[in-house]
Amino acid sequence: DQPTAMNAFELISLSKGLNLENLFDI
Amino acid sequence: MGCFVSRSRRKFPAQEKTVTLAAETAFTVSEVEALYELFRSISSSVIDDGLINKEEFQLAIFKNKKKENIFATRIFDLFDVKKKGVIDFEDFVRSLNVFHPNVSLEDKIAFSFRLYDLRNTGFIERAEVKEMLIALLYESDMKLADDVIETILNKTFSEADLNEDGKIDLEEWTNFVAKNPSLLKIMTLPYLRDITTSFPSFIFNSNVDEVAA
Repeated sequence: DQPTAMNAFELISLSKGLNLENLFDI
Repeated sequence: MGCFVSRSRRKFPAQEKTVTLAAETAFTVSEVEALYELFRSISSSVIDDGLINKEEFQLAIFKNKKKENIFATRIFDLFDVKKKGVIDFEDFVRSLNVFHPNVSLEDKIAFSFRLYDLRNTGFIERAEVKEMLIALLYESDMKLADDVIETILNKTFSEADLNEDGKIDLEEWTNFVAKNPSLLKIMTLPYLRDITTSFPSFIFNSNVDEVAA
């Protein structure tokens, strides 16, 4: 999707800071 | 002496604590113990004190402790249940529990609402959403003109802010995510189902006589 086609929260949820899967990658 | 202290910090939590955490979350006793292996690894990455500080949390997420990020900071603040500036093991388990696939949608919605309610006002305000959008654009090197950002905000709030008071309350958020279920994707970590296979060494450190299934 183009960024402009997404709602604000869809865009925000793309942040790596919200991706907790990385916590398990140790 | 130093060795003794260091070794004692590596001990599993007391059996009663592990059993209580398992009883009050979606995790089994074995899974709580496996989570301790993960906790121990993160909490010793900068200072080996049995607590996760913000630097260690950011390091675990980004593999780079210098990178400041408002979303990781927000999650850290929510995980820091006792507001001590650090995450202890109990905070860690109870907070990760919300991300377990078996936890109710209601709990996930409530947590995600708090996540975006940056200033803890009980509402997700337009200014907060704009701040998060700008942070996301900065983080991802994506460029959008301010009028485009305003258009995205207008569209989002026209859909989410049903009473048109310029902010989103929990009920409006619940309706909004029902129409946009992909927004809750970040709230479920399938990994948590397999935590014992990811950290099998918990078996050797277990304090619990009979590892519960």
